[in-house]
Parts: sequence; C-alpha cells; structure tokens
Amino acid sequence: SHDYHYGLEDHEGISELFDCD
Amino acid sequence: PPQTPIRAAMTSIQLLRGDLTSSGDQPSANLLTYFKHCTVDPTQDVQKRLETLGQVFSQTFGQAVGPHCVVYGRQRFALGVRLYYRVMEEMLKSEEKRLSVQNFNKLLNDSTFHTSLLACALEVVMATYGESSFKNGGYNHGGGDSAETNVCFPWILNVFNLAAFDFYKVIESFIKADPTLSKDVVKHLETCENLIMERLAWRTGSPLFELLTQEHESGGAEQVETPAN
Repeated sequence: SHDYHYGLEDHEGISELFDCD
Repeated sequence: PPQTPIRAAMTSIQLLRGDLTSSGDQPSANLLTYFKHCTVDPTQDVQKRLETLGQVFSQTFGQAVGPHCVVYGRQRFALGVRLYYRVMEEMLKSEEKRLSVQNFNKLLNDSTFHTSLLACALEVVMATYGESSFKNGGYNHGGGDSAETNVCFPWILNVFNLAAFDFYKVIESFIKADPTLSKDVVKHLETCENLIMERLAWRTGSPLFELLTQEHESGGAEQVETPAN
C-alpha cells in the first residue's frame, strides 16, 4: 500500500478537472 | 527476502505485464459502450490518435535511447495502451457512479484528456522498466556512438507536446483507478506531481495562467488584502 495524499474531494473528479461539468 | 535492484525491477515488470495480459489492446466491450453513449462517438478519433502518437513515441524513444531501440519503444507503447484503456474504463465507471450519467461526450472527445491519460500510462510503464527514474536519472538501453538523452519525466511531455498542467490533472484519478500500482510507481507519479506544482506548471505558455486569468475576470478570486500600514 502507498501513502499518496488524495486532494480531490468526494464531489470532485476528472470531469471537473477537464471542464466537463 | 530483500531483492537486488535488478530482481526488483524484473518482478515489477512481470507484475505489470501479467496484470495487463487480460487487458486487450483494443477498447473492451464495456468501454466501447461508453464511447457509443457519447453524443459524438469518439471511437475513431481515439484509434487514429493512438496510431499517430504510437509512431511519434517509438521514433522519439529510438532517437533518445538508440536507433536499435525503436522496437522497445513499440513494446512500451503497446503496454501503455493496454493500461490507458483499462484505467479509462475504471475512471468512467467511477464517474458514472459519482455523477449518475453515462454520456461523457465532452470528456471523451477531449484530445487533451486522452493524450494526458496515455502519457501517464506510458510514464508508469517507463518507471516500471526503470527508464524514468528520479533516483538514478533513468537508464538507457542504447550504446554505440549515437547521442542518447534521458527519458526521465518530463521527457514524455515533450514527446506529445503536452502541457505539464494538463498531465497533472489525470494523476490522482489515475492512481485511484488502478489499485494495483506498486508503491514505487505511485511514489514516482507523486514526484512528477510535485515537480509540476513547483515548477513545470508555471513555465511560460502554461494553460494555468489562462485559467487564473479566467478566474480573476469572473470574479472568482478573493480580494487581496491591502498591506497594513
């Protein structure tokens, strides 16, 4: 297992990051 | 038992190739269904883009590590494509669950999204093969008199003419979508992420500046406090 720090909130995802909301 | 660096690399490579054996080099039926649910079916564009980027990648890989290594470039690309399709499908499943939609028209017709995702998949493959490594600057297979360049990140961005800020957008979702990524590979992607945040995303021409301007013009930015007297 890794200790990557996830920054996205539960309501955020790839769609918002590529301006698809 | 502790492994030598070579044995550890070979194990990682075997795991990656083993994991991707069941993944096809074509979109799965499930992924094709997502494509068909789009207002504009992106299937053909996806395949044409892969053909073009495949040639660019293999040739540039050969130029970087040695002309007799173009075949290795093709091999890396083939693995990268399988990973790209697999992660894309997982991302879409996750988004479908989150947003309760099945039509991802804008996302799946966004060339930048596909290029970023593919670049990330290739970065994972090259990190697994030790070719992209921040620890030792990567290693090249090549020899002879040809000039060799390092293929360590951000090399892949130059190959695909991809902005660092756009590559950054897929990293977290990629890691979430593929729980089989090794600790070392996740660490590598995290290092790429930090390098982008600290330096690469702030280079001249970065799309980040346009985004900041849009935010400012739309009044989204908070007012800066004037300095106290």
